[in-house]
Amino acid sequence: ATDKYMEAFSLVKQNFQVTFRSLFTEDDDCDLILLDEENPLDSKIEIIAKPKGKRPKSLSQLSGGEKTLTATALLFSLYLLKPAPFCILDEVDAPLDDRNVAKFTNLIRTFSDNSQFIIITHNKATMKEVDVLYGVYMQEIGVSEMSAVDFRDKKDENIYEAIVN
Amino acid sequence: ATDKYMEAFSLVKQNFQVTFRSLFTEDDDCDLILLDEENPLDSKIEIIAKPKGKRPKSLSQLSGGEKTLTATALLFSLYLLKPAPFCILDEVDAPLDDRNVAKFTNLIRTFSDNSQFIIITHNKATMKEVDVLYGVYMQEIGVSEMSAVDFRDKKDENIYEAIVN
Amino acid sequence: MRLKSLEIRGFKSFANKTIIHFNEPMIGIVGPNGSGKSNIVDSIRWVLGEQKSKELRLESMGDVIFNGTKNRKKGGMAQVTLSFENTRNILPTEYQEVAISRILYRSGESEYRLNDVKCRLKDITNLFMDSGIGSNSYAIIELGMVDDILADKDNARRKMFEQAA
Amino acid sequence: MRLKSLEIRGFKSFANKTIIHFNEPMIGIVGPNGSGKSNIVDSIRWVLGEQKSKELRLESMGDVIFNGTKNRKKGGMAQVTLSFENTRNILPTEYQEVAISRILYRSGESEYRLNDVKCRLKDITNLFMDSGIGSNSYAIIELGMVDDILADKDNARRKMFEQAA
Ligand SMILES: Nc1ncnc2c1ncn2[C@@H]1O[C@H](COP(=O)(O)OP(=O)(O)OP(=O)(O)O)[C@@H](O)[C@H]1O
Ligand SMILES: Nc1ncnc2c1ncn2[C@@H]1O[C@H](COP(=O)(O)OP(=O)(O)OP(=O)(O)O)[C@@H](O)[C@H]1O
Ligand SMILES: [Mg+2]
Ligand SMILES: [Mg+2]
Repeated sequence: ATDKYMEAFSLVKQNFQVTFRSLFTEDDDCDLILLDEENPLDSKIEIIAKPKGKRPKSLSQLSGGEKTLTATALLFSLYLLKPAPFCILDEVDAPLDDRNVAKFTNLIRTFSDNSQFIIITHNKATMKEVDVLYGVYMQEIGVSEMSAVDFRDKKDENIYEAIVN
Repeated sequence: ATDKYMEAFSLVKQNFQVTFRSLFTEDDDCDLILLDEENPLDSKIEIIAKPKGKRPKSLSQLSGGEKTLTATALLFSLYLLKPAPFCILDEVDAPLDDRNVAKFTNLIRTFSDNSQFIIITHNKATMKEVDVLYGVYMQEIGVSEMSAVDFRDKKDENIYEAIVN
Repeated sequence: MRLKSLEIRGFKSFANKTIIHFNEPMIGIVGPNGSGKSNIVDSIRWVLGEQKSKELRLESMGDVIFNGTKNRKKGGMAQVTLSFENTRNILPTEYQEVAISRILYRSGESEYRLNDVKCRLKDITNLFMDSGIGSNSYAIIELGMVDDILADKDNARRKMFEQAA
Repeated sequence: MRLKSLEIRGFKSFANKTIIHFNEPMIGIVGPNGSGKSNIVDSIRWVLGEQKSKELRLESMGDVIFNGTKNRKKGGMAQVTLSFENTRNILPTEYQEVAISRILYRSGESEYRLNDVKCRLKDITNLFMDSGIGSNSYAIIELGMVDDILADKDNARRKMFEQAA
């Protein structure tokens, strides 16, 4: 069991270094460390993230968006170990600026050969990147309904207004 | 001390009912309840929020954005007790849809006669509502700088790109 | 294995029968706060066997049934059906298409079905054992999980590694 | 009482001297993830006397000093000055303009100043006692506080009521 865990840990670590660099830049460093190497199955796991030549002493010194990107890179690294047929992301892009939203959706695009991604979002930049948009709304108070939005022929402002108003 | 607390509590409750209705609608209900009325100073406080004719059994049944609006209404209600000369909001609008962002900024506009509001945001709808925008960026790696953005004469996309690229 | 469709009826705010088809790699779901987007995520967790009402934002499991509004009385049951195309024969079954359903009646009676034939939850979890899907796999990523990874709350990181390994 | 300006030098990522002027009711601060926006909020908390390094996202108070990058060595001190116009004579002082400064040297020596005259933190907190500002007043609202109100973590609601009352 320990060997299986150590093997998975080392694969996730490799994935993490690749994924982190695609969300940050190729010059950025990160690492995953087992704090208690004698007892890997019970050990706490430390995350080291050093974006853009900065020298943060710990994760807590990173900004809100940098932390989200780092945690997302780790979650994707776990996912890559055994890609599930589908993956749901619920408003994970909320703390990201537009440039990081683009990196985020581009990364998902590379994974989408193997899995379907369902992305819930309020972010217009994300809405532009997906293949189809489903709008959820309540025509009657308290009752949800959905309809597909084909936006290839609408202007951006109109998609959202079409759904939310 | 108990009287002072009870008086403040009842004022905050009134503020909450008004503020909640300006963030939701005039037909929505909310309440603040002291769970242990015998010992107000040690009592837990319960928040009741019933938006849009729904019947949620507790706060946890509300959506992400509805919870944020409810908590924000309560924070503003406490603020109204003794309005501080300035108020800083750090990305509080992240979980809100565009219509709720507009309600949020309109409410702040009404308070801004008495206090200055500094609003940190990634949200373009919020950026359109403020009186001036300051852009923060790192020209040199790891070193922050700021400059005012006068966007009255720029197109929307250009403001953000001017700052973030 | 690809998702084919999701049918929700009587589950939380989806009082009416609602169907989503999944034909694209990247699917966006948008809509105002409180419209029902996260409820869709809950319905997928639920149909895959989630037992913890807390994970579904409920006080008790019965709360998944549409609980009525001032204009419509509460529902008598909740039903969710998730259909997959068994491409690449990831699922060890002779069917080309697999539909799993979960039904809960207000009486408390509940039922699972595999291609419309009653079965036990165990039959469904056995079916999905090696495919990376289950109600607690990494197929679902929300901001709450990002926070748990960052804070390492209750050894969240180690638990996620164990599940993935 | 109105804010006049904020000057940050050597504080966190603001290695260079940076000045923001506050002339409008609603001021927006925008910029990419990690550019330094929340650091501005930290600098205002700090100059108003915040003693808890955790509230400033630090492991120890010395971490407020610019800690260098691969291209620039670390700073020797951090200094923040916040200036107010004493309109409506809310502050019990004969000055029309009040500037409070806080300085921390890498040696650990620290200093507070009121209109450029050395003073104790106590002098500053006494000055602001009734104006609703202090490092723990409701002048600052971030998403973290919204979460604390919703979860009522460690009786957060009761504590906020006590402070406001
Ligand atoms: N059993 C139920 N019956 C009817 N309505 C319900 C039930 N359970 C939850 N709801 C309602 O569903 C709504 C929440 O929907 P949901 O969390 O899916 O919103 P959302 O679209 O994700 O919004 P946000 O953008 O704010 O995250 C709440 O307003 C809640 O009252
Ligand atoms: N003492 C310090 N010296 C140098 N840089 C520091 C110091 N403390 C923090 N930083 C850096 O400041 C950056 C964080 O800035 P901040 O939290 O203000 O970002 P932000 O603009 O709020 O971003 P976001 O939009 O993601 O919330 C981090 O990258 C961190 O490494
Ligand atoms: Mg939601
Ligand atoms: Mg920030």
